[in-house]
Amino acid sequence: GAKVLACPLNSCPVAPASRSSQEVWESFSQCFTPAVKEVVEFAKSIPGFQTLSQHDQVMLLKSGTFQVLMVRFCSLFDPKERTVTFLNGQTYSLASLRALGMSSLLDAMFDFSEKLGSLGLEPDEMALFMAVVLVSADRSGIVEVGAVELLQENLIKALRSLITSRRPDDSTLFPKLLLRLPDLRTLNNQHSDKLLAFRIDP
Amino acid sequence: FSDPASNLGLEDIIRKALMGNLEERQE
Repeated sequence: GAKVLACPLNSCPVAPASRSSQEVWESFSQCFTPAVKEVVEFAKSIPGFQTLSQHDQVMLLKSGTFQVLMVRFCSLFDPKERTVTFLNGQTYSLASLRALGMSSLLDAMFDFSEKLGSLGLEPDEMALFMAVVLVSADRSGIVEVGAVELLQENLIKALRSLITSRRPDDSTLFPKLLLRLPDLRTLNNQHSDKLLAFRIDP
Repeated sequence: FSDPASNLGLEDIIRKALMGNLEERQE
């Protein structure tokens, strides 16, 4: 009867059955809120982001926050050991997380983390990639599409320039990185479904 | 549940976190 919200940001992934679903959700919300605020601060630091309309800033963050967090925290997933280290410091094996009901989403997260980790990005490259991720988020609801597209183009150019100047002999890295964008969209959808399922039927 | 970010409370957190910045732009 335990209530499970096995997200790496959750300090209490397995809650006793005696706690109400609302209590479990509110406790989890307190865990992910600081991370969401950090993504908003990160967005504000992206050159050009604050020139977008207020509405479009919110729309991009709504669809891109989880994707940025997935990139930021992909180092919590250890594909060699097949473990995930939660922000509460506890490390969980793949098998124990599967037992907690994180099967297909977990596999997709491991797969993504392994692919991204294998590219060996430097911290500044990773930050620029996260900016591209955020501005490449779902366009539904965006009003000033041209302004978002222009910002995206500039960020992609900056990322390509940074990567190709550092690794002039590796022409495959940049396209490999862009291929991770659709992976993140798929993960975002799976993740939303999982959380909404908890909200509907914990 | 067509808007997961709203239903999960994400939109509210984002709007509040952006608020200071947004108020500055409105002025």
